[in-house]
Amino acid sequence: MSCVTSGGSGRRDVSKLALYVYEYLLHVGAQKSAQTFLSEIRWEKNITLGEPPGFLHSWWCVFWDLYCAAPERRETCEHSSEAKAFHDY
Amino acid sequence: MSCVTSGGSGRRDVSKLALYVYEYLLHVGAQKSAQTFLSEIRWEKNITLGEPPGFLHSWWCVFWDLYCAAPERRETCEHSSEAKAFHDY
Amino acid sequence: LSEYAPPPNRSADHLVATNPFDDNYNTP
Repeated sequence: MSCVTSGGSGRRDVSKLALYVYEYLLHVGAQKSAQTFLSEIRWEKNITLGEPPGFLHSWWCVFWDLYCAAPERRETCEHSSEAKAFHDY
Repeated sequence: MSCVTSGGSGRRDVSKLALYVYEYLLHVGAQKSAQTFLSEIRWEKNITLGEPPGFLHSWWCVFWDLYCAAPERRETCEHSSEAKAFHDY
Repeated sequence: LSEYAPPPNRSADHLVATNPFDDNYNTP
């Protein structure tokens, strides 16, 4: 599924991703990388951070847990019982 | 749901996220930020990239579309009809 | 670095950013 639809929401969610990557870099402690990133993508808007670990990290964990709990993977990947229940349900 | 379990799979998906963020930074043209990120997290440079735009970008598009199509958000966020059908189904 | 940072990877590790939904993802 392509993200960058013709001027539609695609552009907005691509810049959302940049925003949450910036937040992720700061929350892991990669301050220099975060500042360099803003200047390389010429981001001018001021940014309000979410609570650590941030939106991207939090949703990635949910995704990865569900990915590992899938029936075809759960024997080899560690996952939470909640994620297993989600698939089984 | 916390990602950072003590040395369990949580560490691995935290590493996976860092790998895909590094790949994303390179694919969006933020080379300096990508290199700074690697040195700040003390990773060596032997990394092989996936095809542009990289997995994080592709995953984000699907995730964000589904996130916006959720019943409690769909009135205010643009989303695809497929994502709406996924929730309704 | 914060608690959310990944562990430093040993220089021996060669990391490949493959799509985890690719069929050959788990092959070593």
